Amino acid sequence: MTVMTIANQKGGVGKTTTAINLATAMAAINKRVLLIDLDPQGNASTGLGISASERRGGVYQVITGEQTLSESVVSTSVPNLYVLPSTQDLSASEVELPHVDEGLYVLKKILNGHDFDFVIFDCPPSLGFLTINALIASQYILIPLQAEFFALEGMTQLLRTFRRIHNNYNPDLEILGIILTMYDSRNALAQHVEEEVRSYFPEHLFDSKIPRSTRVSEAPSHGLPVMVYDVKSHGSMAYIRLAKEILHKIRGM
Amino acid sequence: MTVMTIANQKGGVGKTTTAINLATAMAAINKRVLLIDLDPQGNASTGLGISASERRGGVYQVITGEQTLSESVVSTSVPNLYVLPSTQDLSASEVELPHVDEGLYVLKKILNGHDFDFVIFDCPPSLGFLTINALIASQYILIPLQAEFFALEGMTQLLRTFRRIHNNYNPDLEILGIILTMYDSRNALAQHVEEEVRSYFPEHLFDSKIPRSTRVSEAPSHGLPVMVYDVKSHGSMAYIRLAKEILHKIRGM
Ligand SMILES: Nc1ncnc2c1ncn2[C@@H]1O[C@H](COP(=O)(O)OP(=O)(O)OP(=O)(O)O)[C@@H](O)[C@H]1O
Ligand SMILES: Nc1ncnc2c1ncn2[C@@H]1O[C@H](COP(=O)(O)OP(=O)(O)OP(=O)(O)O)[C@@H](O)[C@H]1O
Ligand SMILES: [Mg+2]
Ligand SMILES: [Mg+2]
Repeated sequence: MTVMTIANQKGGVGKTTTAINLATAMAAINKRVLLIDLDPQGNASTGLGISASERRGGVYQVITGEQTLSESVVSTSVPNLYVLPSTQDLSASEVELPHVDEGLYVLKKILNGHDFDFVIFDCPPSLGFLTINALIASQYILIPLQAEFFALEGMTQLLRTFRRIHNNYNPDLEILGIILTMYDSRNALAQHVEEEVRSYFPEHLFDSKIPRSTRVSEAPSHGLPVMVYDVKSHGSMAYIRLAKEILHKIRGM
Repeated sequence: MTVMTIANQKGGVGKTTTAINLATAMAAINKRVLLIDLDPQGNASTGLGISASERRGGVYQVITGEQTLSESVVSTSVPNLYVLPSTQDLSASEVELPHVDEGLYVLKKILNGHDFDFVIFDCPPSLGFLTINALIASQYILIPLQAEFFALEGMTQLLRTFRRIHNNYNPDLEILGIILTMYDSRNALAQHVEEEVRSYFPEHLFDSKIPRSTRVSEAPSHGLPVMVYDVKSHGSMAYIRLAKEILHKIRGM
């Protein structure tokens, strides 16, 4: 079972969009995939067509032991893709988890004994307890990075958090890579950010870049991944290329 | 003293950009303005040219009583505009504040006895303790809304939080308005979101819309508000129009 966390404390950089489409790409090549929505906003759940009323429970109910993972997981319109949805009470766990015994390992524990090929955590825009928990339960961190100035600024803090988790809690955790999102090649700032990232983290930057594309931002309003909503769109093709790069990299790691 | 909070738990919707440029517009008409950066990422501080090394202390030091507000506030390159910067230890307060006596009122208390014309809080992308604290200390909430599907989805939760604060902690708190950001009039989704917002919240939507503009996203890398970096740009002109609308609305409320 390959477990990865999609994280970046900077808001709106494409974490959820990357989680949904990467999960879809892996499911399309017959991997059994579980997407765990750790954001109380529940965008990953909605983006896959799971309305708030269809959620029989979610991450919070599983963390607190009210339900088992199997009871809460729902299937989606994409074959092989399952979601553990989020509910709004999940925001309570940022305050409660620090006081629970072994509070840092609750997500790792809920995965015990389950046999998905891939588990993908979508995180809220913070480095709080839920994101830390997901990193402790994962082998990889995937970092979506919007090609903008503020997004670049947050990288130092994010990588410091990665090192702290790797050194103190989870030595298996590795950086799967950095993926540039909403990339507009006509924009000088975007090119500048790409050069900066390539010079600081040459081994981590994926070759694939996800272009800014209105089809990508339209897809969630139909409850579909862009890969299903419009498979030939630039955004969809870029996510398919990224999935291939990731599989190639994981085999080699 | 007029105190306002710029909040939206959805990430990347233009909270910091709106905070910086609104603060600059008010300072430009000779109001003494204090911008308080409640985001541990510190984007508002950086976007006004205050590097991490120049920050003598920040919100966290003032909340914990290590420093006074006057000791921590720094001036900016914009006359009449002052910043209480953020530092990374601010993220600790999301876990500590709930256990402090009167923890919900710490921001209201630090403003006592100071005489700025305007105080503007920039919030992190969450409805945690810092954002709640800012709302309790404020007379107005200003909601930047990106014209996208996921951003619209979060409005229900945000307005529920507003009502809870208004009813239980701060009856003075009012909705100043909703401002559409990164608006691309050629994009059907943006027009659709605008129609939805106008039908649900007709009295709250500002007439001004902030267009998507690369000059806006370039400005922070120069440590300047777009209103200083390129005053004639579409983004800058839109923020000037918004400031006028806000002043007009505040006088009438
Ligand atoms: N390649 C793209 N082209 C155009 N729009 C995009 C693209 N990727 C994401 N978006 C849109 O940008 C917005 C932000 O993306 P998304 O919600 O995935 O980011 P996030 O990092 O998960 O945000 P948050 O920090 O709030 O969790 C969304 O409205 C999304 O539809
Ligand atoms: N009108 C605009 N046109 C183009 N880019 C913009 C505009 N407004 C903001 N941006 C850019 O979009 C990104 C998100 O904006 P900003 O950081 O202000 O949002 P935020 O809500 O404060 O994010 P967070 O949730 O991380 O605090 C930034 O890189 C910013 O420079
Ligand atoms: Mg998200
Ligand atoms: Mg911000």
